[in-house]
Amino acid sequence: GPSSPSKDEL
Amino acid sequence: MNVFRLAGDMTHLLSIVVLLLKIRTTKSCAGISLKTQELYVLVFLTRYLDLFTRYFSVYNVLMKLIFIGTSVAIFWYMRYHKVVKQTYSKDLDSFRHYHLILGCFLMALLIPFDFSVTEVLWTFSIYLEAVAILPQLVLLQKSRNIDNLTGNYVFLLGAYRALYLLNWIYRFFTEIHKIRWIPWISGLVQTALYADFFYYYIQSWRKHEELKLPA
Repeated sequence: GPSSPSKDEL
Repeated sequence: MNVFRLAGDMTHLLSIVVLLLKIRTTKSCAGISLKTQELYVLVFLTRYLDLFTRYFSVYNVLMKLIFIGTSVAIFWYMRYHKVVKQTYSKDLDSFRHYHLILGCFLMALLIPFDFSVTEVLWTFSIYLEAVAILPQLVLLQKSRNIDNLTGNYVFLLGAYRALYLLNWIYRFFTEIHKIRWIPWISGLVQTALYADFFYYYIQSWRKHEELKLPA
């Protein structure tokens, strides 16, 4: 599925 | 990366450095909730599962390792260090944090971002972080006097998520243009839980008085 939002955040 | 997110990450890092400094220099964890530290270890371990599978940047990997490492180190100091563990106010740290873990896990099963293991655990970590400070706030209310470093630690920890709220607003208008209900509402709840602490912290700072939370 889509990767969770703002995965590039800590 | 925007200035709000960078400021948020640096504030979060600073809060952990302040706490580690307090424990290492005073060899005491009086006034610190071990339960909140345990919850944060859980937050980082369930949120950074993609640490070795998804690469974003050196910064991202480094910060995740630092957050996991420092939170485990703080847990170890409070739980096992022969001198520090004697100073843990176990009787005051009475919040039933296992209820928080169970509640957030059930919530993540009911309202996950996506029905996969990593996404349910990521959602769990977002919900859990929103309430992770509760044992610490309860402990502060029971503590007679709150030392400066402990006050600064909690203030910085609350301020970082407030900066993340600004980061989400900025990203909404500049790049994502989508509503991110789960982190946004959780972040709002998390920041709101600090509201009265922020009020008394700023009051004590302005009046140069010792920080005291009403029981």
